[in-house]
Amino acid sequence: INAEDEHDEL
Amino acid sequence: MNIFRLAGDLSHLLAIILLLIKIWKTRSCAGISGKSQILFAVVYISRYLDLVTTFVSVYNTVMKLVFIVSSVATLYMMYVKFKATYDHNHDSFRIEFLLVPCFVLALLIHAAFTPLEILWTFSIYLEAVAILPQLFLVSKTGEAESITSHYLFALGSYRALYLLNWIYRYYAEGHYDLIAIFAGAIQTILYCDFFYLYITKVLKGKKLQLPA
Repeated sequence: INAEDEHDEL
Repeated sequence: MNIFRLAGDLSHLLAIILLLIKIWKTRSCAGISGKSQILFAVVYISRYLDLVTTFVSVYNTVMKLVFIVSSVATLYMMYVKFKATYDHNHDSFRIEFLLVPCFVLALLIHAAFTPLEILWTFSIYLEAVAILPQLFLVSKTGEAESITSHYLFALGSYRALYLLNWIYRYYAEGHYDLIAIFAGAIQTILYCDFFYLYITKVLKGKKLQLPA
């Protein structure tokens, strides 16, 4: 997943 | 998820709980910067708007809700319930000097020019400097209650642990986000002076006294 598309961190 | 990120999130949660305990138990918000708490509320609300658009995991959703609710609860306790104990005079940092530059920077440097991404980037930049009014308040009063220093230590440790998480994710998953890494590094550096005082004084049972 491209990090920018979905921020999976808090 | 990795151990560094989990430890970071738990340290962050601990910090928020310590702050709520301090204000609730002492029924006072003396020594706490309301300005920083306003900035943290802005950080969480602007960062977690994706709560309504994307579902990452139950853990992710629950933690986001906890952070938003607890920051609003802290503001309520500081500006309404225990308003009389709020230290207006010393908590004088002009937060517009942080809000505006962070927003402008987010408009200039971001991963994508979409409302959610700009707000997410703004919240990342803002979080890096959100502790400044609190550190400014501690430097003006020259001291901090021990529970306040534990709060600050846990809060500073959370992003330091995230730095380790980003190193791990770079080598383990090839994942990295330079915006978060640079802001997180600045955020952690801002605590260094406090970390030194905490380790050399508070851990030895002394009160946190800043050199006058």
